[in-house]
Amino acid sequence: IPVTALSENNAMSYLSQFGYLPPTNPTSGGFITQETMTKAISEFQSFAGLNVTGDLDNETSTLMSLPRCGVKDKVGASSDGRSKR
Amino acid sequence: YALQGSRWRVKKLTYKISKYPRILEKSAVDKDVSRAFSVWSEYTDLTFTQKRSGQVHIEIRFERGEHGDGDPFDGPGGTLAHAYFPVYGGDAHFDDSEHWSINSYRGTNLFQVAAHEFGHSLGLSHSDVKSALMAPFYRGYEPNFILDSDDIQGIQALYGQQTLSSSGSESTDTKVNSKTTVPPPGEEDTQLCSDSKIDTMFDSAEGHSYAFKGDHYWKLTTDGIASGYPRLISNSWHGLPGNIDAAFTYKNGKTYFFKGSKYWRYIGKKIDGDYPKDISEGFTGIPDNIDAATVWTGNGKIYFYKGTKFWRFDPAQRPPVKSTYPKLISNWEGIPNNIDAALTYHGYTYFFKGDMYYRFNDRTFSVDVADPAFPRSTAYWWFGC
Repeated sequence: IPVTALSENNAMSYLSQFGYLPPTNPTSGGFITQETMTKAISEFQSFAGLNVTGDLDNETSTLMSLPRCGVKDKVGASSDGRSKR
Repeated sequence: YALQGSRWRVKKLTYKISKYPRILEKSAVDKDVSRAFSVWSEYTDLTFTQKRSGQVHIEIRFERGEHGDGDPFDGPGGTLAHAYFPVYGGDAHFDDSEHWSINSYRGTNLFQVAAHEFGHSLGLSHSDVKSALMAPFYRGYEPNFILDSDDIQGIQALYGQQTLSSSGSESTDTKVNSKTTVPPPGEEDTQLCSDSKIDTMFDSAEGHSYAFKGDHYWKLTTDGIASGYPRLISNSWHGLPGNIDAAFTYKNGKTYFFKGSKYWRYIGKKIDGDYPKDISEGFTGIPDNIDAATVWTGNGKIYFYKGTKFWRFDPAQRPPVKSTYPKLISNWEGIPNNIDAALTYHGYTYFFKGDMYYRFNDRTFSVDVADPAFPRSTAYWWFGC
């Protein structure tokens, strides 16, 4: 299903950037299933030590808004990892 | 901790800051970056040397937005920096749009972020341990930063504490050696062997003996100096200055350091409260600028030495220093005045002065008669020269 809410868009972008979702495909508009989104959120919550709800709750959104390192948390699940130039 | 899967195959690594941040002085950045590397060299025998030009292992750049690697920075907040694992070159990039700061609660602390990124440069991925440096989220300025045990286990899983046999190649994605190896006997230390006069010597609660001299310290083994030393005092005991006058570890397991009119208290290498404090406040009756201090295991009392005199301090008594003190060091047969350091070790008290040391026998109250005679060479008998 389309992820339309702004916060979910941001979350999708975040989860994609840090290795929990496949990189967003600009030609397909970034559509993913809710199941995939829930699973990605759950994985992020688990890694970050939050309650694993699968929902984009306040705690999860807050953590996603914190300054952080740009290196992926998960390497290999959604990409080949960081390559140099 | 999590290992990415690659590591450096050489232990002497070089780095270069190719592009400095706009808002900080270069010399301050150099210092903080060096300190950030020391976080990792503290627990391995890796060394990091800054170069100004030419080829280096790790290139550091402060950049804004898109900067040529296809991973643009996003302005203030959000992503602060990123770095490449060894197999991809080890370079570290910092978002120059951030308000980088040094030793300040304002802005984003450069030292902490740099230390984190260099963890990636060395092969560590993000940890799911919240207290770890390698956790991905910036947690604010920590004035008394200490590397988490999770990070230490991670870096030592990659590099151990032993010299790795170099194959000549600089990076590899081969499997890492997950065993932490025992450090080999240290090589002769040029600094201590050429001038073995020290500032202070003490035993930690964990039973390690340390020698302090200037801004550096050495860990002693039964054979001499442990490998990977000297290290910077300030990198291990955060907040502690160099040129310490005296130190001892009391029976409560806490280590006390003295310099000038001040003293500091640590548990291991973690400062134990709001220090420094005045010696006159915590050790009433003891003068400033002491030469040395020891705890006599026989009675738990603390002995302070300065010039020609010594004071006995008993924390359980009021006043802690009796009116009969100070007394003359010359009362203790064979011990010189103006000592540099003193240490209680294996039931004896050792006094250090210049390049020599004396072993004092608490039962005979005199310097031991032995062959070879005391004083003996500190360099030879203590530092393995």
